[in-house]
Amino acid sequence: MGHGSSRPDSGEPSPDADTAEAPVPSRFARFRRRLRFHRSGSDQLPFKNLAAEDFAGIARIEIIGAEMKFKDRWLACLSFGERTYRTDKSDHTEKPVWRSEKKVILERNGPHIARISVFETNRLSRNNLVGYCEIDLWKVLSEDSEDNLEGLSLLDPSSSNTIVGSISISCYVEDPIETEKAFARRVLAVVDYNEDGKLSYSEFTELISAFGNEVAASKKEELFKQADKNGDGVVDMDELAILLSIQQEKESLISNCPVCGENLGKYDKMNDMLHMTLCFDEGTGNQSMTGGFLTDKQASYGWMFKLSEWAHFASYGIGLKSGSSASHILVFDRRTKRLVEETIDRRIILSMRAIYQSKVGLTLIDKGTRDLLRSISEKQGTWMNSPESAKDIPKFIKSFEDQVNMDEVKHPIEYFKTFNEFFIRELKPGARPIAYVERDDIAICAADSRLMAFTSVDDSLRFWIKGRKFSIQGLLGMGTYSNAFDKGCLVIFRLAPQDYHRFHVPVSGTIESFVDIPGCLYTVNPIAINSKYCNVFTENKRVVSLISTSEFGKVAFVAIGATMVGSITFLKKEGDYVHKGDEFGYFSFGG
Amino acid sequence: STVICVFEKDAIQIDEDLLANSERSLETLVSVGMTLGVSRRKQATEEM
Repeated sequence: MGHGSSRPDSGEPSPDADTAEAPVPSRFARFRRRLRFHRSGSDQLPFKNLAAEDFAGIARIEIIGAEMKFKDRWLACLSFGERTYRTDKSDHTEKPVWRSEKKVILERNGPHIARISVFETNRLSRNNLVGYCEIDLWKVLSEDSEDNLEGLSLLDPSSSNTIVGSISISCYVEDPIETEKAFARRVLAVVDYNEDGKLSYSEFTELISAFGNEVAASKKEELFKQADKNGDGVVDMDELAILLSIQQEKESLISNCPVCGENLGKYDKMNDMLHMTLCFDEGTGNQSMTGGFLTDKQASYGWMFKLSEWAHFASYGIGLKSGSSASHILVFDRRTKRLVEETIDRRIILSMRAIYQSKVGLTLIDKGTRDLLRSISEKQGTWMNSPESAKDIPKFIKSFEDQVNMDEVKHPIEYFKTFNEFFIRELKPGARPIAYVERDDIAICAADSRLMAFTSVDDSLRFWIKGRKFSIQGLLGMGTYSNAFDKGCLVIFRLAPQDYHRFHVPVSGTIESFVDIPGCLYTVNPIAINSKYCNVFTENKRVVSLISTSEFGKVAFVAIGATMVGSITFLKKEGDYVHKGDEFGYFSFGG
Repeated sequence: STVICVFEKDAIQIDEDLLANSERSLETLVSVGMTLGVSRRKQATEEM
């Protein structure tokens, strides 16, 4: 019973009753040191105050092995919610075997799609994503049994119709009662030195000490008697489970996690139990996947990543993008409820940091670079409208292979005679279902984009827009601005190059006006938005339209051009009545 | 390129998940047609 690996070395002395009041034994301290060393800021166990009704169970996912189409050394990543874990590298084979498992907490309204990505590894350069699959853990939960998913298709990241291999996974969701029982078993195993499945008084007192509970010896004796229901002088697993369950409700028995030392009792019994259940697994090596990653791309980096692990962890924090943290952009995928990393060329990141995050850079912009940006964008527009530019389309699709889904594009690649035609591609009817299409009181997202939403301008300034001159009046211009907008909500839809570049109407209503505001073509990348030196939204070229609605009053819709993509075209005109979800216009290459 | 929508005061209740991510300075990847929020005017009328 219990865990072999959690046992003390055979040479270690066994504590006895005389030492019951002594400090927590060193083996626990050793566990703590080990875990703290391995854990970085982003590798904290994923605890927040989880309400009992939100807890759906603990899912155990084991990645068994795969069958690929060529030989390599492979690794697999499991991404779930805001966490990613990776296996070790396999041998050089086309049938890698990992047998690595990880437990994750399932929340009723939380993420439920687990993504497994398989990478071929490279000794020096970044590892390459070869295939992926997604598993709906809710489905597994509803089937209520251990599910060995063998031969799951691994899909090509650039085309979901191409299969690049298969993978075998075992997936099992423990229900909360089972978790509670297993927890008592595990707790008991920590101090059950003679492995008889029962705790003597000395083992029991050591357990209480390990929980960080500094109750007096007399109280421990009382607890022991209380636990020992049948009076046989030992506490078995069932008796301990009852004690943990009842006592923890009345008065916290467990003050600290015996593995990581974390203070417990902040929330409730269930959250403490979940913490320790996962922590025990990490401490005992039962969980053979390495954690601490936010995205599968991050988890798949090669040895260079490991060399600079700490520097990278620092730069991977979610938040405003300034300084070295501007080297990566993390976004939260609303569909899968997973963090994903946005691809930006390193050279572009460095140049953007140089220009937008320093006074010197912005001073240069003031002295003529604005005209340069405009000139570059106009030239780019001319090129993108030329027939020769069409040959760049396949390269573009390849460079964003897992982000441009050609299956949903209305026309095949051959249809597009210029790159700009491809850039403003239409989608097949139904490719973007409109939520609650019959209800005008529900607004929808206006673009395929990375969205930020704030209930007030103050919040937007606190959390995102750092340009010192930003204001609603500055954004809308005198022609459209009214006081009612000043205290209103602000929603920012940022389009990345790979996105579908048509924007749609978020609300139903009548278009009152269009106002062109000339300006610069700074980048709209977070690096610039998060810079205090740059005022993208109030200085860039933009078109402000006003939609008059019955449900939302007046809504200002501002289309803002950016470097290279500075051309804004509207498909509706003043006086038109538009329904939410209607195509409203598009951005294209040009000045 | 970017689109910004500005709603009048008390006109919309933005979806909680979008606000929560934004308060962490974290952008949310969305698609055209996903819900953004509900009119507060209608809510207020119904409550009355």
